[in-house]
Parts: sequence; structure tokens; C-alpha cells
Amino acid sequence: PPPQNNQPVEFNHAINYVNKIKNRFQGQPDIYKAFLEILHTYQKEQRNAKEAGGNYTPALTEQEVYTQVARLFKNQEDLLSEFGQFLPDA
Amino acid sequence: SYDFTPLDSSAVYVLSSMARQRRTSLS
Repeated sequence: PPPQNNQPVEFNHAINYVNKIKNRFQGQPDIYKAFLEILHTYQKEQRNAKEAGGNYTPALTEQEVYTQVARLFKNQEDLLSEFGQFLPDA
Repeated sequence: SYDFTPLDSSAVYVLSSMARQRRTSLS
């Protein structure tokens, strides 16, 4: 089995990143909310695809997730490039 | 200090599972 040691690192990275976004968009809760929505849609699509066992193409690809987040985080290059570190196929 | 709502926590969950998936697909 693959080593699990990286898991806490990924988890901490995710916590720090979510915090950074929350702080950055403190005065613009709609942007933060839209970001959460993109993530949840992506997760739902991934789950659907998994359950369909290859018979379902996710409506939201990694590329589209990235594009949507880029539109949302315009002028926030650091947040966007950090987001790219999370995406499986960025 | 972390003031996380359940929504925040689920975002953290999605992001970390994305990162995990990325790691396994890269290795």
C-alpha cells in the first residue's frame, strides 16, 4: 500500500488555503461562497462518475474547475497558482 | 484561530482529497 504520511500535510495545506481565501475575501462573501460551490459541484461529479463505473463523464472537468476558479480569483494570482497545486490534472 | 463552519470543513475535505488524488496520479 502507498505510504500515508503525506495525508496530514495535504490536510493542513487545505486548511491553510481555505483560511487564506476566507481572509482575502472577507468583504466579498459571495466570492468565497461561489468557490465552495465549485468545489462541491466538482466533488459531486466525481462521485457520480465513480458510482457509474466509467459510464458517466463528469460535467465539470479539472480544466473547467480551474477556469471557473480563475474567473473568480481574477487578480489574485497567488491564490490561483496555489489552487493549481490541489488539482489532480492541472 | 480557525473559525470553521461545516461548509468550510467540507471545502477542506474536497481540497485535501483532490491533493491526494493528484499525488496518487503523479506517482
